[in-house]
Formats: sequence, structure tokens, C-alpha cells
Amino acid sequence: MAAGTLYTYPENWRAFKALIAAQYSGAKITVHCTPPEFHFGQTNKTPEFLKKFPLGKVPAFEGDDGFLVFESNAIAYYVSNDALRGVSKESAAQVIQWMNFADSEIIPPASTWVFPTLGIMQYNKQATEHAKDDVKKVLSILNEHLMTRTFLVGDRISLADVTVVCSLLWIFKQVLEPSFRQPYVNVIRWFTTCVNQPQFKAVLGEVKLCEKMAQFDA
Amino acid sequence: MAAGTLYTYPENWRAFKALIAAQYSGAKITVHCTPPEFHFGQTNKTPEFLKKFPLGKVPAFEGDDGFLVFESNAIAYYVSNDALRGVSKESAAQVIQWMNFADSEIIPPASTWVFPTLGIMQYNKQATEHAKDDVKKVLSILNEHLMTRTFLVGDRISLADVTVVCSLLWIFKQVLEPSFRQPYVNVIRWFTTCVNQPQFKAVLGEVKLCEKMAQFDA
Amino acid sequence: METTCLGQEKIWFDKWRFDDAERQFYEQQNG
Repeated sequence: MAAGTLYTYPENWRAFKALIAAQYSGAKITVHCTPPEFHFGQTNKTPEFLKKFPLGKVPAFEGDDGFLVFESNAIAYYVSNDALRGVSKESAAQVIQWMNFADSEIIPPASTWVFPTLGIMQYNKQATEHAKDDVKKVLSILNEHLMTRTFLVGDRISLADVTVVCSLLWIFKQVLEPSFRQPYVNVIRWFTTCVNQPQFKAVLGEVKLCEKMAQFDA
Repeated sequence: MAAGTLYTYPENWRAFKALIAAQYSGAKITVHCTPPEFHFGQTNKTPEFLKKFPLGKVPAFEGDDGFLVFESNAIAYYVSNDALRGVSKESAAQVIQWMNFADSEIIPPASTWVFPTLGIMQYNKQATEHAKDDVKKVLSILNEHLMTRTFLVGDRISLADVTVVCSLLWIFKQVLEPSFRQPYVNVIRWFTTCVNQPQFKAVLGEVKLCEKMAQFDA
Repeated sequence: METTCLGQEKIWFDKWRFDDAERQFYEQQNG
């Protein structure tokens, strides 16, 4: 059973993946996300931290046994159990498929759309419209896949659901207002089923779906 | 032992990952990459293909048993053997760490730098200079890691080496001229060791390292 | 042939801009 320290800043959706996985596996994770244990922007730039984690990025995990791993999917994988990772080679490959799908197909358009509404980045109309189309495409692919399935891989929660749910959190909370998300009933059903699992709720708290699409924060 | 058909276009570095993995695992892969079996831009837009692979992207894998998987890392993982995937949970997590590192830290800057030299993207001086710096950062992280290691995970070839080597192919062939790559001796040693393995050579052929940094192809 | 196909790959060329912006945002948030 993995045990160790997760370095991150508070409310980091990438860190949620490992924390939810640990709720299922029973892995003991101590979160260092605020001073004095960890100060994002300072601690992760110290020579000690960079020696362990040369990218200087979070989340980063240090096992009680000294094992070091960075990249959020790898940390989530490490603190998971076999059920979450996929027990057959088919399900294990499909877990990796959906983890990579989240990073390559969901995060780019979701960040493009949401960041300006949070004041993280400049608003760009054309990029935002393009991102909305990409998000629609992603949601229809998920909706199609979930037509006949309760979860993404096999018939129980896996790391595929954990990583894809976490990658969708921002858009579900910030911009997917009822009229926009209405065509994707299977995705809504799957997403709300997942976030209402006690293991997700223990980490995410109450996930309130967006009522009104946030506009960019000029 | 996996067996099936890999749909791709010729010389696709993402497809190389699965093909090299199969050289180690003995998985039987039939490649469909040219007409009449597969015509990139046409076949992957047909309803039959999209029903199997809704993203319409390649590489995509269809097992002889009907198993379907997309996303290049997932395909490579599926056709691998346990040695390539990492036998302990630590090494399995580190394999995923380096697979994700390749996609998130190497591919964006490597593509930004190389694509204009191939004439497939507008040259942008600022973006290229930024990409060069990011590539230097990636190479120093790898160089540091490989100071005391022959391979990226454990002491034998794993999917980490296969995926990171494949993600570096274009820059090693196209832009990493001797003066640029000179500071990263451990990376050069590791890269040439890997590509000279018979299993890599069977797929990549002779990998000639760049003599002269290609400039953008106006 | 191969570079034409390669040109159709969807790459997140601007990823570094997003990474930098997100890092700065959270560094500010965390004072």
C-alpha cells in the first residue's frame, strides 16, 4: 500500500486524481500544499526540491520509502490499486487510452475556454469558439461511448473515470450551462454518478454544475 | 500475445512505439498504412472507421479478437509484455511518468521547432527560440537522469525508453546538430544505444543523427 | 507524404503559454 507526501497547491485538479485514487486504494497520502510545509512558487524552485523533481512542477509525490514520481497520471497510477489500473491487459490499455485522451483531447480546449473566464489568460474570441467546438466533439465521443456503459472501462470505476472526470471539472463548474450540456445526457449521468461516489466527494466536496456560462473576466 | 492490425500513415513516429514494443513482445502486428488497405485522410473518415475509432485519428489498433484501442501510448502498452510495462508498481508508474513526460514536455516544443523546417507550418522566430530553450531544458533533465542510469526505468529497456526515443526522433534527425547536442552526452549515449538495439532497428532502420540544423523551409 | 500527414497532427503548440499563465496565476493565488 503506497504511503507518502503529495506536493501541490490547493485545489489543483491534477492532484485530485491521486487523492481520489487513494480514497479507493487506501493509500496514505499527506498533502503539503500551504506554508510552512509547501509554498507554491518558492518551495518548488529550491535546489532540494529540484534535485528530487527536476521539472519543478506539481503535483509531485515522495513515498515514505523515498520513491519519487512526478506527472499527475503516474502519481495517480502509483497510489491506485489493481482494480483502478485495470486488471486485464485490455482494461489496463483502455485506462491508459482514456488518461491520454483527457490530456490530449480535453485539456487543450477546456483550458482555452475556461482560462479567460478565470482571468488566467487573455480572451481570444476565435480561439474560444474553436475550443467550444472541440469540447462539443469530446462530449459527443464520450456520450456515444457511455450510451451502453456505466463507466468508461469495464463495469466499475477505474482510473479512466477518475482522470477524465478531473479533466472535465473546470468546464462543468465554469461554462457547461444546462443548455450547452443538454445533448450529452449519458455524460451528465456518468459525471454526476462519479462525483457523487463517496471517494470522489471526500476529495472534491459538492460539485455544483454550472448554472450560467461564465464569460471572460475582462 | 496480442495480434491485430495497426492503422496509420507511413513513417508515423507515434506508430513506431507500438511496432518497436511488438518487436520485444512478439505481438503480431499487421500494418495498414497505404492504399488499398488504408488511405490516410479517407479511410479514417469513413463511417466504418469512425464507428470503431470515433476520434478518426491514427494510429489505431484492431485486435484479431475485435479488441479496439486508440491513443498511441495505449496501443504500445497493449502490445507490450510485462517487462516493457514495468513489473513492479514503482517501475510501472515510472513508465507512465516518462510516457506522459514525452507527450507533455517534449512533443510541443519539438514540433514547434521542427515543423517549420519541414515546411508544414509557418516559421515564427519567437516561438522557435522559446521551443529551443524548452528542448534544452528537456535534454538536461534527461541528461541528469541518465548520468547514473543506462535506461530510463530500471536496468533494461522499457516502454519509457521506447516512447521517449520515438518522441525525440524528429529533433535528433532534423535539428540537433553536433554543437547543439554536445552538452548532453548521457542522452546521446542512451539514444544511440536504444536505436541500435535490433528491435528498434527493425522498425526505424538506420537513424542518422543530424549533421546540420535544418532551417525553416520558406 | 509523411510530412504532409505529420502536418495534420493536432499538437498543442501553445501549451507553454498555458503552463506559464496557470503557474503565474496559482503563484499569485498562493501569495
